[in-house]
Amino acid sequence: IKEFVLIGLGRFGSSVASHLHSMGYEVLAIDIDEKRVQKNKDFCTHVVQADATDEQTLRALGVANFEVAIVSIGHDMQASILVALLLKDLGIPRVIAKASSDVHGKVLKRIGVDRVIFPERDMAIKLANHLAIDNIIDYLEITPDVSIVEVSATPEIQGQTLRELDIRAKYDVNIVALRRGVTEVLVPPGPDEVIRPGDILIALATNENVRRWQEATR
Amino acid sequence: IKEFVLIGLGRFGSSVASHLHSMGYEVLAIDIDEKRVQKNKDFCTHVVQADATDEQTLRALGVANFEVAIVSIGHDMQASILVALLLKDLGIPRVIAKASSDVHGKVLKRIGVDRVIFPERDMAIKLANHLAIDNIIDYLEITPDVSIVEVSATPEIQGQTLRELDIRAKYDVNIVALRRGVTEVLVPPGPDEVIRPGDILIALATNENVRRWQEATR
Ligand SMILES: Nc1ncnc2c1ncn2[C@@H]1O[C@H](COP(=O)(O)OP(=O)(O)OP(=O)(O)O)[C@@H](O)[C@H]1O
Ligand SMILES: Nc1ncnc2c1ncn2[C@@H]1O[C@H](COP(=O)(O)OP(=O)(O)OP(=O)(O)O)[C@@H](O)[C@H]1O
Repeated sequence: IKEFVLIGLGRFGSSVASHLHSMGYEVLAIDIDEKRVQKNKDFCTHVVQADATDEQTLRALGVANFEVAIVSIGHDMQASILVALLLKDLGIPRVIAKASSDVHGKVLKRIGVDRVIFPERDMAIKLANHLAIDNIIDYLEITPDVSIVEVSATPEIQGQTLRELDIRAKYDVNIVALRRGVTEVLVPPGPDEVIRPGDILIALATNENVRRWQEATR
Repeated sequence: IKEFVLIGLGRFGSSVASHLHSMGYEVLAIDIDEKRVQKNKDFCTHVVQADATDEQTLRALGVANFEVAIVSIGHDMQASILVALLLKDLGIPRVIAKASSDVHGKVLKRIGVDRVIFPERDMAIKLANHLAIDNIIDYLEITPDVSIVEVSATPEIQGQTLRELDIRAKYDVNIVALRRGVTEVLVPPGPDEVIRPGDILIALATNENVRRWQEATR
């Protein structure tokens, strides 16, 4: 059973805290700003107004007993780094911190943060990729070149079977699943499955091949 | 060939602009803050210092000619809403806007924004889910219950073949791919593939079954 300490109740931090809390986990949230503490009182196990850059305060709050800490201070890079450093020095096994820039992320990594997150940058890349190929709904990067993508079936391919479309042979794109409506998922879809309007194809391929396929079947 | 106009060069906006630009797209970026304009000069086609809540300014900049606009103003909800409204009134077919809260998102939707993004909230949910099940590295939600998840191979399953592990029969979890190292991906992995330390399994299953599998093989 895991307990989490979280520092920084901005949009990212308060969402992490409330989601963990709603999943039944204990969350101790700390923020220097009383208004933010009040706003989050109902979404965490405990919310405390405190300056997390103060080591004595962290010790008094029993922060050293936690197994996982999340530092979600964005704009004050100095505070973010100092808090992360204190948490590692207090012996917390797993410290996760959000970074506001590549430089910020590098410093966090170097002082021993176990996982650095770039929420704005990662969602921006996702959106940019989506905008570049209209049809991509979502994707999961497997390696920098290979992704699993969700693509809505273009009019071009509707009414045909997967065997007829021969996507794998033509584009080296592997259709691993087909989603229809809200709950139906064919895994894998059969070769004689006819593509219908509204179908979502889940494909595994290099980004380049997905692009080629989409350009060819616009 | 698509051209984008983007308003608001915060962390999210500047990342979207620079990624689109690096993919070869034309990006006109607008920000009221001269410092941010200067910081982004090399990462967009054009960067202009201007107040995007001023309709005359938007018209003078030719914003009405763009097919896609991205509004990435976070803290000033009023400015974000006003800009989005102006962009729709100027006839821009697709307006995407980031929202800082559910309320902000609702208003944007209601004034006609085509897609509302919650970068901090969505990354927070992703992190919270990851923290809840230690082993999940990333995931793609197919439906609210079914996901494709990336799971690192636990010591429990290392040294065994997929046939021996019989994951599909036992947990209804379908291992669709196996990633090894930075670039090797087996799609699908053969039944006699021996799981090694460091392997990442890409599985398709209900969230519940992934959890069951992970709890059983901790
Ligand atoms: N020394 C500190 N101790 C505790 N909390 C702090 C400290 N410094 C900053 N904070 C808190 O961290 C929170 C998040 O910081 P900030 O708003 O700068 O980050 P952000 O990255 O813009 O947030 P968002 O997740 O909304 O994008 C704020 O609520 C702030 O009060
Ligand atoms: N009226 C306006 N016209 C043009 N740009 C504006 C206007 N109002 C705000 N901006 C710009 O929008 C940008 C993003 O706003 P802000 O920093 O509040 O958002 P944020 O959500 O915190 O950003 P981040 O993506 O870093 O989390 C800022 O650079 C700001 O100068």
